[in-house]
Amino acid sequence: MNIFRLVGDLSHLLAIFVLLLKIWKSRSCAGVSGKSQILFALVFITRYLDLFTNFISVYNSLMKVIFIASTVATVYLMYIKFKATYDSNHDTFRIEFLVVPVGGLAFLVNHDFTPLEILWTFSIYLESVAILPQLFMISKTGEAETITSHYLFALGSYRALYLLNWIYRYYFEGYFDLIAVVAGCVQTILYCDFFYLYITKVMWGKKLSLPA
Amino acid sequence: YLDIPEKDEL
Repeated sequence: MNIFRLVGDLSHLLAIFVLLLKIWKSRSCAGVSGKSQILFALVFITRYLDLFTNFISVYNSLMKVIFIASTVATVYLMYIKFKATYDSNHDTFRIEFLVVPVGGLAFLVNHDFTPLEILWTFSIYLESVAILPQLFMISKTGEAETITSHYLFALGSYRALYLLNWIYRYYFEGYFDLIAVVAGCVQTILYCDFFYLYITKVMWGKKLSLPA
Repeated sequence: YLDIPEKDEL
């Protein structure tokens, strides 16, 4: 474990709980893409299938359980409890256009052609594009609540920190996973224009609004 | 099989 990965995991945890609390406190999921949350739930479920078979550490197992439980809880709040506030008119990204190609790529490009490894690879590829419905929804509504932009900033930062973690691990541990690194770069690049808007607007107390 | 990095990350 290194500081980049620890801060990255905590940033990820923060993002998930900022969103969960926003929905719970405001009893509304306006401006939040339920489709992205479904994709994130799928990412965690397919990635953590080894939860009971591959024990790494208490921290690792605990975080896996928390990530799965909190993301499933978010999907539950959005589609069941606060369904009336779900903005389906703006959450229109066709996620089958993400899941199908990502599924095909996981079959073609992976470390080992076994079910668990293909599902892990599917999860890594899917995570890199899972935020697209959310970014698409913001581009359609033209703006995002400040709390939602904090959520996105923490979520985008987590994988950027993981890139630093992989640089650290390459030099100090000789650890290198090309699939995770390439997908992590794609994932972080997708946030670049959001990061620009966040730093130039939200940090100065302005609301995040995309140029019309 | 040996060349797969261990899955010790989240």
